[in-house]
Amino acid sequence: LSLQESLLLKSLGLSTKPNPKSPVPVPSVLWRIFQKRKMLPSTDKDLVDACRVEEFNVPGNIIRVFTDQGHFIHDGQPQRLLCLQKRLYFNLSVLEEGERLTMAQLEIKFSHNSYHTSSQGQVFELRLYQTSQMSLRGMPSHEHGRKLLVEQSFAQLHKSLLFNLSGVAKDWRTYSRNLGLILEISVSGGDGASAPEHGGLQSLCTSIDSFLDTSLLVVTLSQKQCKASRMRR
Amino acid sequence: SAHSTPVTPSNLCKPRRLYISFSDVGWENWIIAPQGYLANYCLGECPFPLTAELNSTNHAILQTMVHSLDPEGTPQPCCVPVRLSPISILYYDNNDNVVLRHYEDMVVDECGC
Repeated sequence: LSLQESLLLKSLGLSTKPNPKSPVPVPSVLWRIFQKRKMLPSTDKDLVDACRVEEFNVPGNIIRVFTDQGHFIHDGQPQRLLCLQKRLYFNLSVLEEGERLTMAQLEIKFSHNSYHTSSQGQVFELRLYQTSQMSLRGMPSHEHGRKLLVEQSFAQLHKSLLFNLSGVAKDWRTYSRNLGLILEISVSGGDGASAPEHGGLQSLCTSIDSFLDTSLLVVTLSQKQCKASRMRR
Repeated sequence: SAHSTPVTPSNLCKPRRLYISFSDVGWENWIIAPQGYLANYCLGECPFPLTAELNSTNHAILQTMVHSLDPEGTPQPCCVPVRLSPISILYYDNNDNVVLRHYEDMVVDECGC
């Protein structure tokens, strides 16, 4: 890099020039925020606080969307009523030390919000665990080593489900122990209902097949870039 | 690329057009948007007497007066940005994550003495 280029990058808060290898599509949430600010009349632009994300009403000047680097878990024995079990992992190591994390939102996307006739009215249960221990085989050690974060049921597949994981993400950064999450979606067992036959379970899980992917939106505040300009102002 | 086409041929202190093209610096493969933006810069005289539209500070008024009396001893006040606005940049980081980052004070909207 030329001296000028490295100084310019540094002034933009970047230590190196990024070199993307397989660029992903721009998440619509970021594109919308970017377009909204770009379309502001120039007379209003200096009124916008560049150190606050008004869309989420939190301090911050950097918004990242992390793609999930986890994998599906198939640990052999069919589990009762389980349609999907997946490890989720978001690599937050790119956050710079001087960045304060102010929000983290998990999005679980389904490819459509129509309703599969075969599971009309079917209720599903979603559980999200924070992994705190990793068993030797890299598989989640079942009951211990994970903490239940979210447990909710849902009866209709929306395009996406959103969960506030700010506390968990701050934990990951504070204790530098990011072992990811475990997502489980199962058919709601109801009271003591017995597990349907394997084929039955398969058909009930069909609509979960529209599961598309998960991503984590993280907002951080660069103390260096935001505090300095505030003091000057 | 700095190409300034002053709208009115005036040498008074005011914003001058400066367009920053990210592809000029070879950043087009990691910056998603914008492709560039109008950063502008301030240039021009702050002569005595300072008129209201020159956005001057009280001290600048004093300094122009002293300059008019002793041009060799005291320079004219500087022409500097007095109103700036932020820009947002969408880019890929080294892990192929998409980042939206807001930067304060990146566009000169107004200049003053």
